[in-house]
Amino acid sequence: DLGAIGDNLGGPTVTAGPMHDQLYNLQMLEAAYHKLPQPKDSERARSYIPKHPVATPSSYPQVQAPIVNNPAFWERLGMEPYGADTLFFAFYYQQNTYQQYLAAKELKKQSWRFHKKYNTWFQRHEEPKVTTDEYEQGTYVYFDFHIANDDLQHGWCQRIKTEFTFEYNYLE
Amino acid sequence: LGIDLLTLGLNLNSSEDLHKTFSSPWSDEPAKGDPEFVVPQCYYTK
Amino acid sequence: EPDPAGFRDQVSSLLMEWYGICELPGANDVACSHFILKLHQGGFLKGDDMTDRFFRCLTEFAVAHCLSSEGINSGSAQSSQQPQSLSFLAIDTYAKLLFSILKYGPVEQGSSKLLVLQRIMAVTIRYIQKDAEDKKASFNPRPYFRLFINWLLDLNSSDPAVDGASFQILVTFSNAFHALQPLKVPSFSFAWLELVSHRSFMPKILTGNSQKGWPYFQRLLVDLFQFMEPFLRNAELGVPVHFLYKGTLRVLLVLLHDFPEFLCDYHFTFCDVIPPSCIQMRNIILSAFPRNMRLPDPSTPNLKIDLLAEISQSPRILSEVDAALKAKQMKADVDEYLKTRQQVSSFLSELKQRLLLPPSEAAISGTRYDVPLINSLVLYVGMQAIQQLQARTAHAQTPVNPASLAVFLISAALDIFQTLIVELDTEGRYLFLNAVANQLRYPNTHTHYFSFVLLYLFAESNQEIIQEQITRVLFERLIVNRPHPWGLLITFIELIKNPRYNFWNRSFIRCAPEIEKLFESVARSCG
Repeated sequence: DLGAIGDNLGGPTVTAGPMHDQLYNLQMLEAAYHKLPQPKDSERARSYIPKHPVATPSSYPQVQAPIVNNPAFWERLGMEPYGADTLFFAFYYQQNTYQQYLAAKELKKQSWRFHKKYNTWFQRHEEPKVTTDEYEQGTYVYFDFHIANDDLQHGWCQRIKTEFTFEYNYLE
Repeated sequence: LGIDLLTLGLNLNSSEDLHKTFSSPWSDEPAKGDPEFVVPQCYYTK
Repeated sequence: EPDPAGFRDQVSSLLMEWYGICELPGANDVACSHFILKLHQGGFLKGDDMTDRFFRCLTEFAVAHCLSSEGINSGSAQSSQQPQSLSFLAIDTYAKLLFSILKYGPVEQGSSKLLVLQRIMAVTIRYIQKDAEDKKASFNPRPYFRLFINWLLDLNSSDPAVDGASFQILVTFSNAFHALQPLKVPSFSFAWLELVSHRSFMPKILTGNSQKGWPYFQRLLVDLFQFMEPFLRNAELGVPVHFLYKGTLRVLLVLLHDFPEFLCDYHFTFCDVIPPSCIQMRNIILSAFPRNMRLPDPSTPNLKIDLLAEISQSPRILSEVDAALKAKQMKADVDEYLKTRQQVSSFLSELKQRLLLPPSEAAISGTRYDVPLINSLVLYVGMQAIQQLQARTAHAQTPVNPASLAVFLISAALDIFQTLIVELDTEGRYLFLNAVANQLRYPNTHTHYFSFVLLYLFAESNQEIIQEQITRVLFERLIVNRPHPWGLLITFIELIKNPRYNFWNRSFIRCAPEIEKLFESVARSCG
């Protein structure tokens, strides 16, 4: 019943529905024409699910401002006086969202590079002393969550790492 | 004599693929289009 | 058999429980995976009859909830014109369950995830087919459309849970859409075309996987054309058919722009199922050319198409050109004749008769002729002639100038074409000339050869009616709105420019003032 096209592509052995005559098909098409899928039938609320939701006082906006999905917003945030910290915040605290992607793009533009093994962003502090096809070695700044040994003082900060080897297969 | 196909809402001279913003066969508006992005697996830090 | 006692209540409470999990704020991976494990332990996901019952109930509850919201949300005084606002809460909740089964299902049964997906798809297909059969004109496709949209978006995400099986998942969707094609579920037609052309499906099945997805999508396009074909034979289309037709044009334009090679390689299949009256739609397909090809402007003065590099390359044809010939047991006779050119068993004189349909089929097909058989005969014979040509020029002692038309005179093939053009009646001749004109596409050996065949038949024929009909077949393809295939333009330009065809002195050019003006305006637009 498929005419010149062999039904040789397989598929579930679903009971073949009945074939109808043209008049029936036209009537059903007419009926379907009055029940077209609507644009919103295809849209899914882009529900952002915060990882660790905190009850936000009702005086605050209850949904994210659309601007966080605007690439230009993140370009501005990357500039002075905001600097990279906001980008790092979006990257680590808004995971699996478009803004994480935008923040990462902006960090990359500022020549930060992500180390997949340490989940850490590095930036050359000076030209590396050694560079080969597999890695580079030198002094880097990196953005890290630092816990002081007395555990009193901790938080995100930028630190210096000398003699670090950045293996390229860990470069995302 | 057919339809002037340029009136169907598709930018046939676009250098970009049309399917990315093809909203539906019934509409001559391009889809707003979810931003096309993939967050690499390693960005999901535990 | 009916569901076991209490089964439906059990499924209903599981759906409520699942809804509760989905409503939890934040990512609830742990809760999801516990619930999926519970379903496994409850025996709902073994892929057996219980699984079918489970998902059939879930579908029923979710659809019922959605349609029950029809009255609530949009007020009772809704006109049938205004689209109802439906709540998809239950549909979305149920849809998420499928993705979660794939994502959180026990990993050791990697392959069985796909089986569970195919099983759930088969249950869904049967449910839709039955619902459409029962409800007929009051069937509402929108809940099912929403269900598939959810699954398309979830299962085509790049989530690692499904990434590995993405091609098989696309094939599963393709088989599902094939089972729900308009000829089988006509009341699902609009939803169906929107799903098949969705940006989460069409580009994915046509991209990558070394084009393994192409045959599946080609089959879906054929499903659509076969459904529309009876309604497109007449020029006047009813509103719903015209709406579906315009939607089809949009999809074809996206394919023409983004995947032209796909249209190129399956043009023969599509021409089999597009009615001859659908000239513009067919032109879209025939105008496709490979993206890496640059077409010279057909109106370039003294354009030497014989010298184009591409003109000696054969086009890729993925359709089974000789399928119809084999099905009608004609292939052997054709091969025999092409090889020996003997009057075997009066092959030529019977040819016309063999192209006719039995009266019963003629009534359904709207024509007395077997169009796919004519298409198959014309292209197959042409391809054999081209092969002989290439063999001959490859072994020629003195290099044969491909520009000389003489090389085309593979007489066995031309015998067949000349027999057809002389013996067929007007309708048959029109269908035969259409089959030839359908090969006038981008620069390749088929375009070159069939362009020659049309011009040769025009020049050699001593009946004006034949010359008129050849002109008509070319002309009707040129006066419709764009696009126009490159091979069509260069053939028509050659016909009107080359004095050998003495075109402008043909009486049918002047059969009416507006016709004469039309010829002149088309000639001008062809430069």
